[in-house]
Amino acid sequence: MNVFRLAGDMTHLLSILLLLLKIYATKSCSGVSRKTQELYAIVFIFRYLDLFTDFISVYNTFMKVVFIASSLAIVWCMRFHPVVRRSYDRELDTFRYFFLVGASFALALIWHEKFSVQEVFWAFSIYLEAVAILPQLVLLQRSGNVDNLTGQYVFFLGAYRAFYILNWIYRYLTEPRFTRWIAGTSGVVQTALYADFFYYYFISWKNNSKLKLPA
Amino acid sequence: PLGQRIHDEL
Repeated sequence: MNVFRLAGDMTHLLSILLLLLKIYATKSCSGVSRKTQELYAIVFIFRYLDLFTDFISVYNTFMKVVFIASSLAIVWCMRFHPVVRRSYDRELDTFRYFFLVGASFALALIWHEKFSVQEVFWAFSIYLEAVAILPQLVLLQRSGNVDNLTGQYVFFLGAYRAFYILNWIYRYLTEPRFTRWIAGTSGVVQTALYADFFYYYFISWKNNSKLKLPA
Repeated sequence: PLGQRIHDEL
């Protein structure tokens, strides 16, 4: 565990918990793509199938459980919470996300580290995470709504990506034979898509600020 | 398990 990896995990955790708390406190999920959140829940469930087979550390197990539980809690709130669900932008969140799931699974069948159920699902979760932000990007472009997607969520999610890339560079330089072809390539794609998301978020945020000029 | 790489990152 190096400092970049720890910072990456902490900012990732903060981004998810902040979104959950924000939704719960304001009782609104306006501007949040449920499809993106469902994809993240699928990502964690399929990546952490090794919870039951491999023990790495208490930290590792604890973080996996928290990630699965918090992402499921966000999805639960958006689907079933009697107040929160009413603010969901259903008609704007129309991205065909089954296409992403299918494409990621197909790629995982072709490119994986070992042909086993666990390893194919692990690769699938890595590819799906890389593109999971797309429904949120589309929703943001359509609604221009940045009320609920707080600056902090966007900031911490971006910091998580940046720290993980620094972590891989650090491990590549310090550990003999360290390579992460699948995670590394997907990580770069994910960061590029995130940069696009950030760009639109910033434009949207700027435009909203302009609209708030006193009449 | 021997021979299998464990995914130590989250």
